[in-house]
Amino acid sequence: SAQRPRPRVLLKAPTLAEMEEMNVSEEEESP
Amino acid sequence: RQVTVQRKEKDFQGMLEYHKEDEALLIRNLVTDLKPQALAGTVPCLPAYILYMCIRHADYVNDDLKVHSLLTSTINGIKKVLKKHNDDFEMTSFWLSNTCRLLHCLKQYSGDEGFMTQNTAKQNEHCLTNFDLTEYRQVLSDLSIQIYQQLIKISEGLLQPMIVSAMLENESIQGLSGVKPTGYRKRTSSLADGDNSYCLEAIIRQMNSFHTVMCDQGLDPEIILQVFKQLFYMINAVTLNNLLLRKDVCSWSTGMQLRYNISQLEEWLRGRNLHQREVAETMEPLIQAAQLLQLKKKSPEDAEAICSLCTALSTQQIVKILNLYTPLNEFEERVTVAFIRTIQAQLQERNDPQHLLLDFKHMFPVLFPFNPSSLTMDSIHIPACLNLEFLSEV
Repeated sequence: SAQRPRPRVLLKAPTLAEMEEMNVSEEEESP
Repeated sequence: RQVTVQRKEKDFQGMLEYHKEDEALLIRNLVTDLKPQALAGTVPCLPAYILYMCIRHADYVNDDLKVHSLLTSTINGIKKVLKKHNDDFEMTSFWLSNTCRLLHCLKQYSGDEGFMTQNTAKQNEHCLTNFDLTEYRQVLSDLSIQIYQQLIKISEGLLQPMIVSAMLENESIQGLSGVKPTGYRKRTSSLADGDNSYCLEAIIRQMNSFHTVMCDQGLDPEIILQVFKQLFYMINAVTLNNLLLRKDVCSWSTGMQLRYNISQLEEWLRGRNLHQREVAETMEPLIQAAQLLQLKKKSPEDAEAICSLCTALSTQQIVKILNLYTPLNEFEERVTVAFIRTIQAQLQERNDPQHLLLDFKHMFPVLFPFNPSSLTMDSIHIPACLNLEFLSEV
């Protein structure tokens, strides 16, 4: 079969709101 | 339309490689600075496929930081575009199509057998090998909901000012104006700033424009259907609410014009292959209100006919329309108090909602059913206008 094994390493993701917070703080830090 | 899908390159495995320092340029050229018109004639949702091919290469080389970084920058880039263009239907629809397509790709190529049933053997070779992106799929799904809500807000904002005049005030049936109730001045609907009257054709033109844009951009048909269900619900709610508050439009002639207008909208749905039960049903209260205005309102048999017909209207709404009903001329009688009492008695066992007006801002929950693509990654060509020469095909 051409099927591959299921990917194993779960990449943890922040929520959409957390991403926004991180993005805002990065923008604030930049001059 | 011309579709720019090239025959596959001999050694291209459907992955795109870039240097980490080019990520910002990739997001700028492919997301934040991209104009949807620049991609006319290319594969719909091309940015989503390109982003998936970049993610796939980062997965292939087992670089979790690169995957994290690209997905985070993509999501933030899309949010930035949406914020900047928060009243632009075309841009919002474009990013809804692409976000949903990227979400579908992350499912279709996840390696999860449940999402692979329609894949070709070649497509199965293009699955992710190292990482499970389930959590990012959730973020993209949440983002899709936000974009959908923005799209509805924009389209409702464009349609709403047209509704009352187009549905209730404009007279397109010839000779009907002669049988309007006497004693009422012609009103303009909501704003009193001059000529803001619209005919039904304006609503249909606007909906044609929405539909064409969404189809051209490759938005999933199920989502397009949900957009029109929402818009038809709003047309129904705004029209019915006005009818329930305005004596001058509660007449036989408005009922006739209204029924004609609704049939034109239904005809439009059929013409665009959107006449599904869930969309058509949203107009049912308004159809019944139009029929109620036209039915005889005198005998016990008339009362029975009204009660069995008006199942999508509450008792309160039926009674209100009967109370507001305005005879056409001196030959037509007002609806008697006794007749209204008969109706109330017949409907007393109904467990109706207590509110008279409809919540025209109500939003149906949206669903994004999985919609795999038949395209194979190695067949996708990147047009020069995207300025992505720094991406290497792998």
